[in-house]
Amino acid sequence: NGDTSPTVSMAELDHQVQLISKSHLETCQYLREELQQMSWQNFLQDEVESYQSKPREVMWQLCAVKITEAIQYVVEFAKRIDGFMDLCQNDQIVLLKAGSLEVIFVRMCRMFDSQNNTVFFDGKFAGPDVFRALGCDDLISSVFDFAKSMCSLHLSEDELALFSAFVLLSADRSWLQEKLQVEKLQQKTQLALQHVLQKNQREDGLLHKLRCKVSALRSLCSRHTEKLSAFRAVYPDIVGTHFPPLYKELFG
Amino acid sequence: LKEKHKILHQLLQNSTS
Repeated sequence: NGDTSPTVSMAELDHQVQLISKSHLETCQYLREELQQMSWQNFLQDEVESYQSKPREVMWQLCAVKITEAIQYVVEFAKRIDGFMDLCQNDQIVLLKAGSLEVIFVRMCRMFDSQNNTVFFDGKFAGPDVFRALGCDDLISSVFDFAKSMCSLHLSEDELALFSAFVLLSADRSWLQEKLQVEKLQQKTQLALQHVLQKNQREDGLLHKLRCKVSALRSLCSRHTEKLSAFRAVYPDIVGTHFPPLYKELFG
Repeated sequence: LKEKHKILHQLLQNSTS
């Protein structure tokens, strides 16, 4: 009937928060404690130089593999979100194709060390210089800036889980067939996010700050697509034969 | 879309472990 404003009780919201937090923790690839234990492991200068001296296509392939691994966890997260698997298959694919990399960027703040400006990559914490061989310093720098800015919000795991689900369930993606269903799910998730922010006694403007992150995420993802197109124009065979098939499906 | 995203579709079909 066109009404997308669900009436949800506090108990339902609590339940929703619990479910999404559980799904997030089950699929987040690394637990905070694990990352904490590895936080002292930074790449040594000769290791940094070894990444920098890799051929461009080898470094691109390595990053494509790492992104693809992370995407598989995001797919599992999506599957465990209440209502996601009730959407039509077209819309499940549309949401993941558009949103999986965005969720990876959101999740990245868990693996980011703001003090050292490093991120967990390939077994240790890496600064932006590790990625120099990719030939996309501007994009890498923006990704690090985004992670730093997300970290500064100090989101708890349940807040991060709800925000990730909110991003994934964006109802304004192109090619959705049952937009209304997605809108309902996203609104329910936003209510749960508001609920958890209030419950955790977070500052009033935090939801607004998170909403602003959505446009930053879209910009990062479109710039990733541009960089991939530029790379593929030079190395079409590398992408065709050496990149993970799932990565090509989503970004090709 | 399903035809162009066979791996993603397969991952979605696999039961949650």
